[in-house]
Amino acid sequence: QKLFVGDQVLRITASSEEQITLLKELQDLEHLKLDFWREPVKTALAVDVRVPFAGLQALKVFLESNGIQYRVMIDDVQMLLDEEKEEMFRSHDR
Amino acid sequence: ERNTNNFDYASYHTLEEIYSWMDSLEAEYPDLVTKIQIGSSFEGRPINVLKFSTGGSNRPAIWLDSGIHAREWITPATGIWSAKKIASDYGRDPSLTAILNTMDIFFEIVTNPDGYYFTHTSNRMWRKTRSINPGSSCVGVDPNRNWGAGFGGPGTSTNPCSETYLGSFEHSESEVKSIVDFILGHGNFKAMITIHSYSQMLMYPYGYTSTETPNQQELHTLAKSAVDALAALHGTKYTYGSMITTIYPASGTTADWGYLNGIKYSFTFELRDTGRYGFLLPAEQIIPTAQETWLALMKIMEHARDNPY
Repeated sequence: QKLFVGDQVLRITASSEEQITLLKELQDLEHLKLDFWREPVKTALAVDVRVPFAGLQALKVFLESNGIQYRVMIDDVQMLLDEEKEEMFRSHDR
Repeated sequence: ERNTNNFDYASYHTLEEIYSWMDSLEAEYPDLVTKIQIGSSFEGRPINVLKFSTGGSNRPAIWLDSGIHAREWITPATGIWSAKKIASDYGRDPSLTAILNTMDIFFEIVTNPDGYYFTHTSNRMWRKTRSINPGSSCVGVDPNRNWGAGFGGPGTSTNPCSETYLGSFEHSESEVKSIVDFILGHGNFKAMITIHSYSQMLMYPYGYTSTETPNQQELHTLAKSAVDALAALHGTKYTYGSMITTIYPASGTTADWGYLNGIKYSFTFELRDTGRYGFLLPAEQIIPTAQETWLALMKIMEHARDNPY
């Protein structure tokens, strides 16, 4: 079973077309294994991306060095999935 | 959960539970509901559709589907609640009754059964189908990039490892081909609504080109009335418009295929994004999401009923 321990989901807010372009370029960096839930399109739309733990530091440094705003939307994906699983078990019991 | 009245609509369910629930719904409403198998998934699971019909032959029809992107669990959850609503409101709600007295409704609640099963057993974040890609170790195709509508155009990836991999040819995925064959074989669909999440949007064609459809104005007005109806319940704000102007260029999508094949009222929903996390919607939001979505669905279905073409 695949685990997502330490993976985070970032909500990124680009403030210019240049930043959108930078974010689009990130999609080509396969080694980071980024999973875009909402892709970079335009400044009015937030970008959500799941970042494997191993790539977190690199991505955050990239965003901060380019002045791109972000916040951590999910602190640990695995914890959330575990909660979801427990919720399902409770539902089964009920 | 032996019948659909005891079913817990406020929680997420496995594929097996959903398929069992379909059987229960069919058994409880034998004069209205029929389960049809329109094909099999890559891994051999049945692709089931609920047909709601009050009789007649090859009546004009409405197509609804949910769950084409496996991990978007809120969409089949909304589908289950909505299907029960269709069955239980027939004969009670005058508007829905009028729809079903002239049209049939077909509802595919789990459009990507292999992917959905995989999200329950191996990878909760899985989005694609589970087909094998020759020459690649990466599995699956994005079934919302695999339709014959601008196939291979902008917003798709030719990399099998990408989440938006379009597949080796159009309708390569049995999950897509089964719907294509069924709808074309039927030949009288008037509306096609595909339910995704999570961005709070209602979109109409096109996604693969910035050219406007000949029905742009009508579709835009209808989308507005649908999102207004939706917002009236819990205040959930949707944006709306053509796919390419509202979200992004996307080729090979369900809604574009429907429109290009003569289904004028072709829409894509992106359900709510107001959960704690934006993506994994807490179970307590299932019913509110379904309730508000239902109001928008009704607007589109009523419009299809009242504007035959």
